[in-house]
Amino acid sequence: SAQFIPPYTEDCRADMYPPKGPTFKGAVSWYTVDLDSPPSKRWTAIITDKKTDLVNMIQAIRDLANAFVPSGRLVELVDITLPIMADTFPKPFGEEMKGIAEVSGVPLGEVVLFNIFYEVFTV
Amino acid sequence: CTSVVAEDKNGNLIHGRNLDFGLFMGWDMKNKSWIISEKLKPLVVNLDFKRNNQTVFKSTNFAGYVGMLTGIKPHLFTLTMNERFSLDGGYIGILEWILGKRDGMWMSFLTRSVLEKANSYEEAKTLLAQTKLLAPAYFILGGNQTGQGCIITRSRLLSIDILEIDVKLGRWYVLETNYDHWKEPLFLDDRRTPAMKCMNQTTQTNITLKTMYDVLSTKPVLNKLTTYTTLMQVSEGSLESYIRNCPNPCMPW
Repeated sequence: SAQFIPPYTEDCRADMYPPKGPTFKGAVSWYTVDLDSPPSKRWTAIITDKKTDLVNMIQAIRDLANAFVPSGRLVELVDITLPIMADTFPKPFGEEMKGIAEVSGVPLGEVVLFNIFYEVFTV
Repeated sequence: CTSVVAEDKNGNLIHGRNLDFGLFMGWDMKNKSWIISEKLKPLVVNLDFKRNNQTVFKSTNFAGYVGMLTGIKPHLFTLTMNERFSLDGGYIGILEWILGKRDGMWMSFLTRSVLEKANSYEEAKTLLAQTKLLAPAYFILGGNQTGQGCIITRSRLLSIDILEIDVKLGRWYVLETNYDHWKEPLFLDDRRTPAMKCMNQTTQTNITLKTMYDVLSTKPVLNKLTTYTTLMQVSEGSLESYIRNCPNPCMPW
């Protein structure tokens, strides 16, 4: 039972495992990342599988940016400036992001933004 | 986010976490959900990083994100990170980086480097505590021996505090949400109290991956921002993840 006023604190749940029911949305697929392969190639299999979902998520962030700056300048700024930043990252991260951009078709600047979102989000 | 490292009666370390993300980034009125959180869920993947066909470490990631937020170095240590808010935040680190001052590490690149290169709990703890960062963070680290579980509270430059498991003091688990453990959490976002209530109710005798999952399934520890739950057991070298939903009524965060 959950209290019907915020913060909707529940009694401690029990027997939720193995995961099932309305709080379980699905299992998670396994992939291998081969660290012996070139950085720009090691994410290819995963991104090929998840390309549509990645493009959808990036589009949602783009929509959010355009909601703040309707002129689209903010997204333009990301697409122009952040690719430069990719070359400043320690190896192998910049190369891996370039490989992800190439396979997914997402602009490199937006892949970089996704990967530095933790630091950006503290703003 | 909520991360917990617990030691059972046999000295096994169990590490669980809810990854909550997408706050204030667009609310879907119709579905009563956060837009970005829902877009991230299909991107959740488990990764097995291999070299010479041997597992180096395993992680739960969002596809397209090359850093690490949740990972295990099988039989050695487990690592998760939670967001820490501070005025001396990431935007300062980014500005320094852009201006050419690049002696700090991007948080998720550090966690990946630690999972890839560190070969013990102590080595990982030293790297996480002492490496200069671009943004503040909480690192939650579990080892493979009794007493090896800690919360490292980091500012950009310093390790502010390390809280360790100490079974003799009755502290058989350490739990971190997104607030310094020596301060009260924001009253509007107190996930710590219900989580600790459920951990204490579980007791050290009964803590297992299953009962850890129960704690991480209890509202508001489970909330509308929760994208996935990961359970890790270092002695088994096991990592398992589940994509989550929070049926109404449910806290937005």
